Amino acid sequence: PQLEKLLVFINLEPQCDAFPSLSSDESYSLLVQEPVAFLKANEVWGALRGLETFSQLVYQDPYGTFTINESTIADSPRFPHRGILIDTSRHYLPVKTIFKTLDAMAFNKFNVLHWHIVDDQSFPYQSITFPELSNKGSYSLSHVYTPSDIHTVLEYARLRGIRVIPEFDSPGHTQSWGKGQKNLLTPCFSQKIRIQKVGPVDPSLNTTYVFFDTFFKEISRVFPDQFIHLGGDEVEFECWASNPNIQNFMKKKGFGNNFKRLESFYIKKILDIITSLKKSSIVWQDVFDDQVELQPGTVVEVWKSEYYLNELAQVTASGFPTILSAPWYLDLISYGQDWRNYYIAEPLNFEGSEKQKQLVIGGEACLWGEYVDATNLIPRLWPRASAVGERLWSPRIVTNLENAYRRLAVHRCRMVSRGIAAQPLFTGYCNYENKM
Amino acid sequence: LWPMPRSVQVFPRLLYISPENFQIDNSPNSTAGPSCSLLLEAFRRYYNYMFGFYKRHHGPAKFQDK
Repeated sequence: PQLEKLLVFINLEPQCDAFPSLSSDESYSLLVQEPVAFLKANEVWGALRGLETFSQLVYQDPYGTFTINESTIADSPRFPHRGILIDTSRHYLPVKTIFKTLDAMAFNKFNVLHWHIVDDQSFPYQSITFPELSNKGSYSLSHVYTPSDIHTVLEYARLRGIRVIPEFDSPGHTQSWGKGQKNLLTPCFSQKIRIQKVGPVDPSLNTTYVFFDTFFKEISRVFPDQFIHLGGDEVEFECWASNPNIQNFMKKKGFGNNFKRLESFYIKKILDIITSLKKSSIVWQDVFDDQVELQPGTVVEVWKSEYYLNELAQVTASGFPTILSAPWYLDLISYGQDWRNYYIAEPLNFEGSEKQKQLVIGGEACLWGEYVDATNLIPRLWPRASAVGERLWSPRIVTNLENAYRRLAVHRCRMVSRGIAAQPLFTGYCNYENKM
Repeated sequence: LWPMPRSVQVFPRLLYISPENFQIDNSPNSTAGPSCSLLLEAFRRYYNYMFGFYKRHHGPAKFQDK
């Protein structure tokens, strides 16, 4: 019996020329029977997920013969936001490496690339409006992402049904911004004398908000996704506290000595800029924890590993959608099969109403860049992130670790055969077809 | 399969696939027609993932002889 064809049937508005979004329909059904198999989906995004599943059903035996079992599959994701965070500031990642990451994401049904594109160490984003930001802030003139690089990453991701959400973290984590944008960062003082050091973005100057209004206007045009990640994490107050202008500003605003109020004042104004651009925001949980007034619909990303389930309960009790990354910090490495810890993390294991649980829209596996560059990103990410991929895609009851190990070991070899240098889970081998 | 689908039934009946003859195509009454480059690109990409190694290392038509 032969299988001669796979026919793909889209029955709603296909979205062929669109970008995927949080509301994209990724459901599909697959019927494999002689002589024609059928893949049905409402939109192209489901067809892409179904093609990946179909490709995993095809088996090549040691003699080179291709076979497939007759099967029926009905599938859809458990969570709509299933992301991978990459950090291109601590180490620059060549576009080729980003493409490879997007390929592997598609093999694991991830659908969001959270691009932590700039931070303290370097500013590789080449801004059209403010070219000095990367001219002065990147590691070198070649360690930049030009508008054309950004465009090719966006299109490569779109063809795989993957959203690209840029993160421009502020007011902290902005040291590299100050090199190309004068007076953006707060000058630090010691005993009333100005010192070389600069701190977070200066929230007391109007020029700060004029700059960000123009900058985010550009970002909202360059990146098509509805969401922009504004960061807002780990703001250090010492420099603000040392600066006489900030002290006067605090007095004028009646903030007393509470710098969290100054941080909230700043973040609120940036959130308002994003809203005025008809975009939505994602922020780290620090913004929520510091009681910043958030627009409804602002997504809070829970990253602190301590009591993250309580944090999920609090964020959702306040009515905000949330994404979880706390248990999935893959930059923390250890000896042994740490994929098992990622696999057993259950995002809905907190006390809360059904309504609260629905506000958990998904999660992200994060690979921060302090010790990661093009030489080790792929093996460090895969197959460890695959464990997060199944947690975010598959039904909650899929939890058996032994069964998962057997499937993941095969999946890892399949990724190797497709050119992804996925590291081994434990002892064993991939058969010769996988051109190790 | 990874990640595990929501519902899956795999039957024992095995079907053979001959890469030379196998096609991935739009269904005639699909709303996504031949102009949907996103899908055509995906069909090409996944054909390669499934059979690319075969084509590169076994040359054409051998399967046909059988």
